[in-house]
Amino acid sequence: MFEARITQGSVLKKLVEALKELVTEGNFDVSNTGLSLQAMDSSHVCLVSLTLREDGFDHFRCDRNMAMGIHFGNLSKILKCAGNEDTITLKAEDNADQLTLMFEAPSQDRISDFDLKLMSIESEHLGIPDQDYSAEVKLPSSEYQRIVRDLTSIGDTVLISATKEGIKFSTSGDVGTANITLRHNTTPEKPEEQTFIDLKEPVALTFALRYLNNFSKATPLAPQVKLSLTKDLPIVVEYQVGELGSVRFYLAPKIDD
Amino acid sequence: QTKQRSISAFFKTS
Repeated sequence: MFEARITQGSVLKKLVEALKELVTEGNFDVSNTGLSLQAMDSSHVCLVSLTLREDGFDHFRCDRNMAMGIHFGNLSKILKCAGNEDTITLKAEDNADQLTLMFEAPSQDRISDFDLKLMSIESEHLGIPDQDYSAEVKLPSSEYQRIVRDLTSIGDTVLISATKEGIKFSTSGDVGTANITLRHNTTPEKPEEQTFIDLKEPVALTFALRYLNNFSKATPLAPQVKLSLTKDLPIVVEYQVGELGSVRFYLAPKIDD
Repeated sequence: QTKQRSISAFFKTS
């Protein structure tokens, strides 16, 4: 059987809210190392990779590897019924066709359980190599959210260029043009308000703003976000989910025809 | 003109 308990149930609520518009369905792959998900959006332009480690849960048991096919809209409906302070336990028998979600209020005086029907989903698993990137930028997730939101109101695509001057986001549209530059800045006392730019070589890539904007729905999960860029390769937008794991979004660059 | 490739073109199927 599979059983995973997390005291901070709001993390699961935030995760599903971050993913549900991008990916309608996907497999939760569970094993004794944890829970993972790899899913593409419907247009196959971006990929979401979620990894939650076994030791990040308050309790985790998985006797046999399973792929649980989840409809994220339906999972979201159920998780909306959990309180923000609730402990959430996920449970499934081996080869089950349903996932049980149990919500416990902190005071222990309210316990509810919901069964989510599982789906059978054929999905190809993509091998994502570990690699070095030309530029890695860590910035406040709220700053990333603001930049992509602001630029989305001006244009459809953004040119992201990383140089020793900083990281520049440029777009243009019917209204005109916009450029936002962030510089390496470790002045703020709080580490989560700092901007770190690790540049190996200058790089410039163009991306669809619609997707970058959608990734920012993960903002409530982490105070910082990491952007990784290499020429001709997908951008990686990564949110660390505390000690539990991470969610990474990969978006293919736009290339000249 | 720019075009958009599928994300799966960048990673190997395993």
